[in-house]
Amino acid sequence: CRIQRCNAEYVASTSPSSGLQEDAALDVDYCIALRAYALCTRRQARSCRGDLVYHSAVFRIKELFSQHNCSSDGPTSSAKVPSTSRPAVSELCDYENRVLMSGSAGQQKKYAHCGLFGD
Amino acid sequence: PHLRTFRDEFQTCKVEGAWPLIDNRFLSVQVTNVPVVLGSSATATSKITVIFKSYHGCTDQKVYQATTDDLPLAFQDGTRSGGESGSLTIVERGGSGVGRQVKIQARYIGTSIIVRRVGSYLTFAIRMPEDTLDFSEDNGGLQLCLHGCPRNELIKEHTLGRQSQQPRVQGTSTELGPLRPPHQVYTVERATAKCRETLQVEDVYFQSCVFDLLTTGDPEFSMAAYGALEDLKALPPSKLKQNSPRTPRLSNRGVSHAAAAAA
Repeated sequence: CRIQRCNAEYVASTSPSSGLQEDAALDVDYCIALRAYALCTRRQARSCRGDLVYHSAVFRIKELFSQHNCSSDGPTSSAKVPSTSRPAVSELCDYENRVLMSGSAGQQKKYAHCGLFGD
Repeated sequence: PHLRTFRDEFQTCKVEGAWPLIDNRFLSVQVTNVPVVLGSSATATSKITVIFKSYHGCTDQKVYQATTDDLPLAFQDGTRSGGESGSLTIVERGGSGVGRQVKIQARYIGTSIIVRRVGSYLTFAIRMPEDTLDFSEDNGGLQLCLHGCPRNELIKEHTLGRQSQQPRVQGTSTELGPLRPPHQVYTVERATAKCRETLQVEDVYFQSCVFDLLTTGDPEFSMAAYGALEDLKALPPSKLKQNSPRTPRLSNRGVSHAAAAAA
């Protein structure tokens, strides 16, 4: 169970030094960070089934979505998004751009293929 | 149909009726497969439905549906794109490709889809970033692209061998899919020659081609295998794992033996 890692990433992405504040209601960047946190916890669902910290995080995330009026669908980012250079919608709606913005440009993104054909 | 999963596993399945290929928070893909010949459990795809789920600020929910009779160049609402920045678009693929092809580009999730109509059936290919897939997702395990086909839906060599005792009769009922003229009977040698003509490299796609010709006698299926290989090249996984000739990494290893038995 790696819920602590999710917590740490979320704290890092919402810390004052990242340019984000939890009380910045309706902040697009904050919602991105929150969605990333939610995604990270979802991925731990199986391994953290019996972990209290995990269940607390799930509960808290639900509350935060509601408090900040964040939609659960939308872009996520696993890294800091500086609010001073907020990206345009067209950039946020481009996966490749988001990868570049999240600072993992040097790290090649992996793609998977699925195909169905014939009889 | 033949399935190449996100994990690069290769399977041949029955999966008759409607089955989910993908179902996550970004999109759902469902296919409908119908039997192609009497006396065989082999099926082919007659309908594909893709639901692009609403993605805040980028696109509203859009539904794309293709059938054997209709491969539209638009979503069900008549539009060809979603979102202001063109983050979801449909284009027709041209060139020297096999059959009619439609490519759907979902830039906001880094995903591309190719749907083809080859002969009387459809083929499907998708490329998605691995970080948008959740392999640990536990929703009944029914996502063929993620987890492959359930065991009891796999077509295995022993099953084929037993079925091969019965002569294959071409389906003529609409219940079995589109009406098709009777096809020729292929021997292993003729099927192999035909597939070699189309595919050249003897990999899993080649073996699928031989299997399909022996099962149906329909030469269009060799073009479906060729199209699927072209789609793999157009939408490659990061680490392209092409199998070396005659040493396939098949889940249903030994398709060629099964095909020979069927003949």
